[in-house]
Amino acid sequence: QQQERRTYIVHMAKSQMPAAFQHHAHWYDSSLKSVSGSAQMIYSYDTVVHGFSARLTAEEAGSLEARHGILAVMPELRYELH
Amino acid sequence: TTRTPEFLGLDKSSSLLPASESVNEVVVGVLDTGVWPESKSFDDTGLGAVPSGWRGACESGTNFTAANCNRKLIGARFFSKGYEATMGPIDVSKESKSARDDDGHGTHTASTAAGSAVDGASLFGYAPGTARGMATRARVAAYKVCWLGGCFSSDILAAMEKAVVDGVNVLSLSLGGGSPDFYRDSVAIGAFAAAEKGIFVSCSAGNAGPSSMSLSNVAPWITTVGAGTLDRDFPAYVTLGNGKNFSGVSLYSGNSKGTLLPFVYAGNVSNATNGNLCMMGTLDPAKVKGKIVLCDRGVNARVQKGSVVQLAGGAGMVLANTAANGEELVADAHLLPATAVGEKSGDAIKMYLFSDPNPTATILFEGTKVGIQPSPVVAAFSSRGPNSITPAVLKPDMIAPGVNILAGWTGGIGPTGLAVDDRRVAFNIISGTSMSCPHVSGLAALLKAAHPDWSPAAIRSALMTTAYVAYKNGGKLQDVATGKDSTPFDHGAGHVDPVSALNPGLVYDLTVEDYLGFLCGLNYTSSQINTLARRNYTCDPSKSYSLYDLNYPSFAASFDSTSGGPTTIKYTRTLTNVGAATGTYKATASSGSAGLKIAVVPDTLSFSKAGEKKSFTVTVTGSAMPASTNAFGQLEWSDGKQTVRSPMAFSW
Repeated sequence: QQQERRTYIVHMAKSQMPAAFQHHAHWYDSSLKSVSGSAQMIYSYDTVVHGFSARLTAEEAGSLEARHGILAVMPELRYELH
Repeated sequence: TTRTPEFLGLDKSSSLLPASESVNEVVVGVLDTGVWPESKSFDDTGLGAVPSGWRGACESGTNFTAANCNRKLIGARFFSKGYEATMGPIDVSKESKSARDDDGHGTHTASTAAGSAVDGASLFGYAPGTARGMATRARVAAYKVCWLGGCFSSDILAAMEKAVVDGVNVLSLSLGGGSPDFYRDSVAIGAFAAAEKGIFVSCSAGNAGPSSMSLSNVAPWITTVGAGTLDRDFPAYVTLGNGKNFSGVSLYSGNSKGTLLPFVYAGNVSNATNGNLCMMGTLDPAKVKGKIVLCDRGVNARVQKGSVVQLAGGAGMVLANTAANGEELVADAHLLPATAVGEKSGDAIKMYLFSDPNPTATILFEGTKVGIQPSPVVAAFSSRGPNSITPAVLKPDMIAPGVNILAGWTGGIGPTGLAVDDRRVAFNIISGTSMSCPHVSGLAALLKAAHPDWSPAAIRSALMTTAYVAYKNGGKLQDVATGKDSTPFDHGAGHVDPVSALNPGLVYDLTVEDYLGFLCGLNYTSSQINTLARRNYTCDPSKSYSLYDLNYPSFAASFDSTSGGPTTIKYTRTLTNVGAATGTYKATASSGSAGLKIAVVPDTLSFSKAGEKKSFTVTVTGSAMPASTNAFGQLEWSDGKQTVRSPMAFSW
């Protein structure tokens, strides 16, 4: 289960983006790569959320959550039509 | 939709409604199953150029190109990356990897909100008339986020992000199921950003009623919509061999011979323990062939029960409600002669079935009847308060038509949605808070056109404070689940009245700062606020944040039943004058319970110019009451011409 990948939405504190990054997308990408060499970003968000969604293992999600500038790493939820 | 424009008074009030040029500028974004662009509801005849500020697009994909858009359907995007990441690649032989609606739900909701007028609409002759959206001149942008396997939050967030950037003015989401924490709920997060940018977001309240505390989408920056009935019905009677008649409803399209046929109870013609439910493969064809079968409602889809009876050789079906549904009747376009009856009728019919050695029945279809009273009544399925997350915010905000609503449909599947249903229809009749939500979205578009400077909160306030809670004869709004008066936990501020909402006189306005203060009142951490609101925001430790001071157009609270004594809550509210330049409004607070005392200070507010704001406090004292007690009241501000009404709801 620890190695099973699922989708997480990663919320970032944009104000904490290191100066070395010129664009938030680079910072998001770097943050993802820092915990996983193989995880793919699904979406990068910048208007209603600062962050991205990606397929991660629980271990990778935990590692990401502990990094500077990460506000929350939340498992994806499924919604239903009413 | 047919009938709802008349039911809402939109047909008689053309002089009060905003000019078509201003509605032309409003874009309603619908997050759903996509859109069937060939539907006549998206005909762009008579519409002017696309609004100049529109930045949306029509994305190409399976059976969909930019050519499918026009001056009515001005945007069509799809978001499947999150869905595919979890479910695997979309099988385009089963669903379109594009904004094309294979399901029907998205076409129905989009056309309800802002569909063009289509003459001669009906479903097999049922609910005939001119079908139109609430804001016929508004533009539609479809954002497909729901697929065969569900609607995923990563896609929903991506769609809301695009919709905000594209420039929608109203967002309509007829879906739910997120987290109870706003900062974990993608719809609440996306809606916060949308509201911040002046976009009105309406969401369905959910279909988990009549259980209490069953609401979805309860964030205070979302307008939460429950469902009520229209004054329209589709009667189909069951006549038994003993001569007794029972009324039901049906949208069956064929004729009935009117001859009595053998009648059986599904539970008695099945070897399965749940045979009474008419689940797939549970009926014995030898015992069903040529007979009418009574199936109990529940577990599987209503229309599937009819299909199961048909596949077993049955000649007809009576679908009986159980206690879970009571007397609520939802009409379906069954594949065989069938009618749905309430629990009481179902029980009486079963008594006949169990007592007569040779029971017989026939079903007679009466078509469409309008003028049914009382109406509206709160639908049993409509989710109910109290708001379990933030009891200080009353939800749902209001109800709107959501039962047996005719609107546009996909050409991809039949009206039942069953694979065996090869019928194709331009319009379908379905029910749910999914259907009530886009009514309010379209009405919000009208208000936005009439008052471009109003905030989303002001638009909601106008809709809520002018909603009605009594019938023209003075009787109180009813709840079909109980057969009794409905309460603010069922109907919120009441049933929407768009013509009155155009000119409410006063509004309770809200800004992003107010919502941030509300989050402080919830004791959210800075990190949680940043997650939800995308900013560094620190609650002032020296400040006392009260949830009761959120300038909401309703009043609610949960009292402690174990306190042993009365509890007092003080609310602060501010009204903004959006009516005549001058006016004096007097407050009248009333309570339906001896356990509630309500005081308003000051009880008179005088406005001397447009846009002026005046504050007041409401002090509510609740006596000690047993747990699960509810009490209700209302506050009205009136200048003799206009009345601004707020519901009050308290639970112990």
